Amino acid sequence: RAAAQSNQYSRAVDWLSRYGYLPPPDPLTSKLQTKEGIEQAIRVMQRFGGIQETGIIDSETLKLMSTPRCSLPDIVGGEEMRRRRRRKR
Amino acid sequence: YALSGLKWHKTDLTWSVHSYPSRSNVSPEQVRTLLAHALKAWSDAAPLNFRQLPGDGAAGGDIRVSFASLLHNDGYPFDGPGGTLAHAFFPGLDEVSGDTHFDDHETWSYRGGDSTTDLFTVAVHEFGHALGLSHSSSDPSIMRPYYQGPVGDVAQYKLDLDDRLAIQQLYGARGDTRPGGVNPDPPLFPSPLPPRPTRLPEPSFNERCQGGFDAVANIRGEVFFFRGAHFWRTKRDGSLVSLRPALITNFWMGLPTGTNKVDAVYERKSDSKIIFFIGSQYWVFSDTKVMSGYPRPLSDWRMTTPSGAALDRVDAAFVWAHNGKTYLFSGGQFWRFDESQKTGNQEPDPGYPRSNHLWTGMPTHMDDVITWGEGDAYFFKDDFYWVLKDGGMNQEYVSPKATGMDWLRCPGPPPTAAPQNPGKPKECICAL
Repeated sequence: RAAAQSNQYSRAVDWLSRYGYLPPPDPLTSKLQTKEGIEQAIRVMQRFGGIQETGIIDSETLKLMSTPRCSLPDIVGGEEMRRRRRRKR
Repeated sequence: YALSGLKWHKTDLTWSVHSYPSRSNVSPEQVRTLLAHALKAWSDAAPLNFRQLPGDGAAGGDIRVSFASLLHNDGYPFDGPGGTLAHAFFPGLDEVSGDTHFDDHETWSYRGGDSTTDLFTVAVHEFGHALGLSHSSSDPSIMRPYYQGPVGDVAQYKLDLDDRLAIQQLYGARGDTRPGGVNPDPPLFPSPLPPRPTRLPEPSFNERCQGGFDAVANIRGEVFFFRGAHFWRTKRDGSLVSLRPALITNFWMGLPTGTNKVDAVYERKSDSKIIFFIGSQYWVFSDTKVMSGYPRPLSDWRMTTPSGAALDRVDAAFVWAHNGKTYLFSGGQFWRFDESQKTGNQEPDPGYPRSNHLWTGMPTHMDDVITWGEGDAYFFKDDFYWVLKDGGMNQEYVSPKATGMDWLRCPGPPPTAAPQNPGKPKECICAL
């Protein structure tokens, strides 16, 4: 069970990166995905998909992640937008 | 709705079909009809005119449709049945702009059963991208990213309000006196900052291929390879974040300046904190910053040998996904910890230490160990790694594999002798 969870978590992070919810690893800044960042990304994905925002990889989230879909990312340019907003503040 | 920031600066657009589905019962004529109706859904709402170019294959045009599978030379491979269904490129001057690709591994249909994918529905969505729309979170909207089944009769289909507003923002409404929409040029994304010069680390480009890592760790789904003062990092898909290594102390903030070797690293399961072992001390990181109160002495872990001697280093550390327990290795022995509850002073499980020989087939003095893939344990030593399948400590024979080639994008090893099987030294190894 623990192995399945570990694999599930890893796949979910991969999915979130692929569809723009997590910034891709950047060779210049080399940021590490944070636990909070991943939780926040899951929330955004859940909000975007219209399911309950829990911040955890629950069964509804897994179901949505395995739903056939378009390959384009849902969030485009998200990281740059976030940087700008932070700078403005 | 969301706009991509790109649009066609003309309203007369051409399209062509370059290939047809090979695994479906939809005929080429039906495909062309469905695609024409899908484009009409958009031209009913905005002053766009679509004209199909004659002659399949050789025809160009603004929107080029094809059915392709797996790698198809656009950098965005398909993934077989299910998963991703299709994609399209936003408008622009690039050669691929407007190209619309459907995964040929899907069973395409028109208003078919649950085991098929409705071509008309997906085509309306993808043409939305080819015209400049991004994914929408609105419900209802054809631009939602997930496939939700057929939208119904092609002759009756009308775009939902969210989609009409989106396309009209770009191209105006059909019958409008002001062509070009409310804002003829949609707002563009902010320009990226000019790049800052980055001081490149010293090791040579190919040093990652030399093996013999001080520590290897699976942290948040990525694998980190530490050697000397630097580390390399690979993503889950096997690609390297950078071919060049990063300086450990530039990334993991709080380690002593001049740190030029770490012994072992692992991510704690209970709270995702990251533990570094260097000599007789350990550090706990919250993400990339060290927590206050560290370093602490290794004696916190209460790992003593049968002779009562205290340890002065940890060789390897990992959490075995098989049982969620933490394992620390030192001097040919290992200790097991249950960290599911406590995060303060550790106490090994009773009955430890035990000999590393119990991990049959694995190197007894490994560089490090990680859990990866389907919960298997990966032992790293010098230029090689061994995979211990989920849960089994007594595997008959485990062949070593080349770390550089499989993990770090290195060329294959020269045809030299492979290492001895650490578990059965008399057995020949023909793996390489």
